[in-house]
Amino acid sequence: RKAGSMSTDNAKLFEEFVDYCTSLTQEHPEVITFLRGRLSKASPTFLSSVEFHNILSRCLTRVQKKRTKVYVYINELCTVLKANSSKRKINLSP
Amino acid sequence: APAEDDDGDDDDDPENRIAKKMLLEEIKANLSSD
Repeated sequence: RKAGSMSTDNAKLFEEFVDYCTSLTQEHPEVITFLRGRLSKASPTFLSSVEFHNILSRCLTRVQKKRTKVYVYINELCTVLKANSSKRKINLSP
Repeated sequence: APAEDDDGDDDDDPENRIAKKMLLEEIKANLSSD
């Protein structure tokens, strides 16, 4: 369980979210692997940010309240992590 | 008898079903691009 450059608090929240979702996505464990992959490619600055902390808290609270939307929240996190990827493509300007 | 009656409620949520489909398609696309 490597958290990379993530702050301890965010790493803890992420693991909590993953632990919770793992039991709900047993039919597709590749989804969690994919989410972890997205995390490993995200920018260290973003991973330690308050913004990421807020998104994680929100997703965790929501999934605990509404387990039937587990893929919605995983998808949301994946999208956010992708948008903050450290390997983000630079816009080509003419 | 199908044992999915209890576990299948995540598929009852249309938003969840769409998100799941999107995720699985993205995973598949990522695998094939590697």
